[in-house]
Amino acid sequence: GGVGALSGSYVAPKAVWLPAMKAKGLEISGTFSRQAGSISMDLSLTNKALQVMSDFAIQFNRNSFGLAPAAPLQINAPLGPNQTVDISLPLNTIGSVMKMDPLNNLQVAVKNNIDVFYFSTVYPLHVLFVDDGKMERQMFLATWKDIPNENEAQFQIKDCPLGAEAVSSKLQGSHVFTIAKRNVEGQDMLYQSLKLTNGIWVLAELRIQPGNPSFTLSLKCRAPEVCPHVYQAYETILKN
Amino acid sequence: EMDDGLDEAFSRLAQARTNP
Repeated sequence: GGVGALSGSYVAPKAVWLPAMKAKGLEISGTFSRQAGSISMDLSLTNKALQVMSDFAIQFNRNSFGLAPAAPLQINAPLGPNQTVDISLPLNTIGSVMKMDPLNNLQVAVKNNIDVFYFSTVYPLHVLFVDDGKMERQMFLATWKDIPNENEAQFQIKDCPLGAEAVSSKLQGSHVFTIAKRNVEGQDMLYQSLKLTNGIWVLAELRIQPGNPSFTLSLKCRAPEVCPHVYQAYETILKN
Repeated sequence: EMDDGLDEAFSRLAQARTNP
């Protein structure tokens, strides 16, 4: 992990997605990143079998946001026993769309010369936050008013010892943009927007009270099923 | 912050959200 520090967008450490015992000795760990506007699946493939592995390929099942490999999985030399290769697979979002449960679930098939293996993982929604997600202020006010309060989702972000300025700049590094900030009765109210790769806008109000490490995040979106995942992204960005 | 005439609108929103 930690690669994201260069571009600002947080990258989680790699996790094991496919254990060797389930894939005839092939172990895959990975994470997702977004750098300079491009999404990548960063993979480590380890050969824990006694034979050489070759002829690798990867395929995704249809998924909620059309994530797909933008290039073939390129592993130039056969992978010998106990060898690991690190690959960054570029992704695009122009693949086939099918709503998954959970929304950010991704089913992956990997083949090599031995067999075909399947696993599923979930991606953090912030890799889908585009860099032109700063909503025009008039549009924000109109949209906020237009989406009924019943469709507002509210979450608590606990144990976050940051002030409003630090919160704004940390979130902006991951393409969550602060449009306005107000101080009412001592508490900071941040109005923020972000846009997903498929054009869905999310509007946010983040309430920060001085001396209280627990924030209130209110989200409004015309596709409310994304809200819990956006909240999860806020947690991830703010706490790393 | 930009002076686009909307500063006041955001103030009203924040106020209304704090004291509904």
